[in-house]
Amino acid sequence: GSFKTENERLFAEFLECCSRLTEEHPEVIPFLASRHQKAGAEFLASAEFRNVLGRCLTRVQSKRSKVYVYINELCTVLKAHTQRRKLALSSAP
Amino acid sequence: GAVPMEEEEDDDDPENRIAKKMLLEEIKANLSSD
Repeated sequence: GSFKTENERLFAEFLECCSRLTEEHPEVIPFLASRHQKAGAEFLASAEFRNVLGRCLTRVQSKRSKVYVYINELCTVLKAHTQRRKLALSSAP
Repeated sequence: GAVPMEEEEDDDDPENRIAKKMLLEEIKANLSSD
C-alpha cells in the first residue's frame, strides 16, 4: 500500500516540531521543505521514507538538543532520492 | 501547578553543532548557486 498520506502528515508534524526549535535560523525549514518537494513521488510514498520520518520525529521529540542532527539526516535522505531529470537513455533495442 | 520545561541547549551537543554547521553551509551553497 501507499504511505503517501501518512508520510505527508508525519513530515508536516516534523516540520512543525523543528520550526519551533530552529527559530534562530528561519532558512532551515524552507530548505527542508524544498528538499521534500524535489524528492521523487515514489520515495515520498514509500515505507522506507515512513520509517526514516517516524524515527526522526520520535528522536527530535525526545532529544530536542539534537534537532539539527535529525534535520540533516532527513535532508541527506531526501537529497539521495531527488527526482532526476529524465535522461535520454535508449531502452529500445 | 505545572512545572515549565525549558531546555534551550542545542549548542551544548557537539554532534548537533557539527550538523548545524553542515546544514547552514549547504543552505548557503544552494542559495548562491541559484
